[in-house]
Amino acid sequence: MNIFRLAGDMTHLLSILVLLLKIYATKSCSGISRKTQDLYAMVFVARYLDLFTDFISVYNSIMKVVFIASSVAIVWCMRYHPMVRRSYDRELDTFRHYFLVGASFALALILHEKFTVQEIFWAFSIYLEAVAILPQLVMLQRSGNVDNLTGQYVFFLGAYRAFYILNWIYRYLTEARFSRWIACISGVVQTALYADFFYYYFIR
Amino acid sequence: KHSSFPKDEL
Repeated sequence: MNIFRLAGDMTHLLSILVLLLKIYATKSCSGISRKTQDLYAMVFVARYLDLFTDFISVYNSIMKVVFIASSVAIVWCMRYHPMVRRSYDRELDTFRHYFLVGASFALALILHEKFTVQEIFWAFSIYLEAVAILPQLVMLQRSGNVDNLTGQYVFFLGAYRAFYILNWIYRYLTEARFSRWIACISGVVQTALYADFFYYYFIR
Repeated sequence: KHSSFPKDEL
């Protein structure tokens, strides 16, 4: 664990918790893409299938449970909370996100480290995470305005991506075995999409 | 020791 990864994990956690708490406190999810939230919940569930098979650290296990629980809670609120669901901007959230799921899964079937259920779902989660922000990006461009909640959420997510890239550079320089190009390329694509989002956010 | 990048990350 280096400082960049810890900072990345904490900003990632903050992005999700701030979103969940604000949605719950204000009873509104206006401006938030439910499709992006669906994708993130799928990302965490698919990636953390190793929760019961591979123990890495107490920190890792707790964070995995928190990420799954909080992302599922956001989706639950947006779908089923009687007041929150009324504030959902359905007509602006039009991205066909199931294409992303299908394409990511197809890519995972082709590009993976081993042909096992866990490895394929792990690769799927990496590819899907890289593009999961797209429905939110499209929604932002359609609505044309960034409110505080969306802005903070994307700011923390962008910070998480930036710290993780620094973490990878650090690990690349300090660890002997570092050759997982699947995650690296996907991570760079994901960060580039956030850079686009930031650009749009700042010119507003 | 787990140093298998990036499976030891979140």
